[in-house]
Amino acid sequence: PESADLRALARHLYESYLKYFPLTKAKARAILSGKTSDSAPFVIHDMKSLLEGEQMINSRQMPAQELRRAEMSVMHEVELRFFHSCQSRSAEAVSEVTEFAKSIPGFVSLDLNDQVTLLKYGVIEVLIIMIAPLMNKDGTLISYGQIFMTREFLKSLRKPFCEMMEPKFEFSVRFNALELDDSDMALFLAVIILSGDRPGLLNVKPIEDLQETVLHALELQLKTSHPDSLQLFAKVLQKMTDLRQLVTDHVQLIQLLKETEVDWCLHPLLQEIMRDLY
Amino acid sequence: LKEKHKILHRLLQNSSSPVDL
Repeated sequence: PESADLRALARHLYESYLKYFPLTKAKARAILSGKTSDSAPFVIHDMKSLLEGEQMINSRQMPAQELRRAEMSVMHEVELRFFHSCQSRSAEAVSEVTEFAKSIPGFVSLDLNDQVTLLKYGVIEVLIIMIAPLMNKDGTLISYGQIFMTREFLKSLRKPFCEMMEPKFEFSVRFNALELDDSDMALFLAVIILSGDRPGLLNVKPIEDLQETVLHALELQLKTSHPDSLQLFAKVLQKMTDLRQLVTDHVQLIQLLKETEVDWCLHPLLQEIMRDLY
Repeated sequence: LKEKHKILHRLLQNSSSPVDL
């Protein structure tokens, strides 16, 4: 009966994952390998193709005020415009992760301050994990899989923009080698969110209890669906250490951007998350 | 904490309706 409960939990989290996240690993891999009936993604590999593809790099629901803000601002440079679009999509993704978190059984019963803390500290880690399936060693899908941006192009941007994605590529190549599927990913994301060691948590015990249940579900699922992958559960959990370093480095780069780019403005939601993070 | 994280707080409190970000 206990394993039936764990399987039901895994199924529930997988359904939430499909409901809240627009681009699954299965779909992303199909696009990247060309095994989809949809048209191939538009490739951005230089400034010319970036300018051509720019209209496509909009968030799904580009709000009018967002457009106005972009028009009114004095962001002439293509890097800044591009990273402005990335920020809009990231803010949208934060709201998707929030909905996913709320669907984890027991999450909304936690102290509201602790819910805020878990999301504040967990959400960038979750986003880094979620971008991994969109990447291969040569580039990454963006804009819901409509665009493929090459790794070389991202590396060619001026400093510090060129330094933002390379660590994520290095991590993604290692993470993708574990070959998790979307249902494994759903459980792993829930484990990350339910980390009881985030700074400032008020009531750790119920969070750890929830995480332990999800960890059991993840362990059971990995054993059943990847029987030949030795120590996969341990290998997946080890990735959580890399994630913390990636987030620390990412926040430092954003800090650097704020200091060096006069026209840089950080999305208010991302500001909230990154302020006093580490 | 809630004061410093108003948007996050609002996302947590609202139902799944689209939130004006």
